[in-house]
Amino acid sequence: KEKHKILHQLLQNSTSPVDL
Amino acid sequence: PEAADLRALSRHLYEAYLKYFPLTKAKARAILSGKTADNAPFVIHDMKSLLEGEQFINCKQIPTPEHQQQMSALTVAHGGLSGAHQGLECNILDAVELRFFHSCQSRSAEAVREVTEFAKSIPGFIELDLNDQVTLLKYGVIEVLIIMMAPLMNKDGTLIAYGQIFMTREFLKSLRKPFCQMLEPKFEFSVKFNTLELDDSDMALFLAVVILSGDRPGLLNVKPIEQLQETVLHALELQLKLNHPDSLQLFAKLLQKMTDLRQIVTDHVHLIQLLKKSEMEMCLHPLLQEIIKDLY
Repeated sequence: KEKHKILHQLLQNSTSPVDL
Repeated sequence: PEAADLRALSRHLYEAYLKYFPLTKAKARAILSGKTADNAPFVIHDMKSLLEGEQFINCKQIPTPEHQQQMSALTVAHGGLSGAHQGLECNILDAVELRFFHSCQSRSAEAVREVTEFAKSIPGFIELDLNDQVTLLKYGVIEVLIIMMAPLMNKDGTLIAYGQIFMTREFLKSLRKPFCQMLEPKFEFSVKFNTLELDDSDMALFLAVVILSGDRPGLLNVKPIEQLQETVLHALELQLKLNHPDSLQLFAKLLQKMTDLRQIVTDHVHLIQLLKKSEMEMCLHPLLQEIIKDLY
């Protein structure tokens, strides 16, 4: 899951500038 | 009733496509053929016009407020790259390719977000195992982005920056290696792909078929993916029969493109890996790194 953290976030609508 | 369900699926995917992808094929072809009421795109054909056009490439003008909000999220993260780059005393003409490459990365990261939203709109997609959703996107997204470049391209160049700029193929070929090798295979693919004359509603279904590929490495539960793809394939076949009644074997020709795409993506990933080694000052966007790492 850690390897694809941003993809997971995009899929779960939890992307923010801080996350990225 | 079955055909009615397939038509409803086609309409649904077309609506999602229009919602998430700001530059449609219809709009891109209007710009390329000079039929838009707006101004003609700014043409980049040499280093001088590239430097002049850079303010456009930075994608400051965004089509919708929703895109603007999401885009700033992606560019904030990427801003550090240009900042770090400014401190380097590079030859300006050497640096310009890297700056352009960074801009392409920012736009690609935003495009990955658009494709993700589109994937989530495919009925049944978000019910799949979350790890499989990630795998489908990881392997499918570059193929989707290459398909979506086709409407923006003709044999002479490509629209970029949401259709505000036209960059000539000759200029791209004149860049130093390996930058000059990056888009040429996409032009070759696009010119052939465009002869199929798909419209945006056909494209929506084809993109969904590509995303729902059950043979991606590492999938945990292939069966539900194949079932979803089969339904979308039926919808695509029906759509093409109705929308292109005179185009023989269009469905088969389109499916063959999926084989070509895999090779283009493999070559593309190798070029990026080459760039990472040769261009010490080049950084990859974290989202694109995630996708490319251990891909092929």
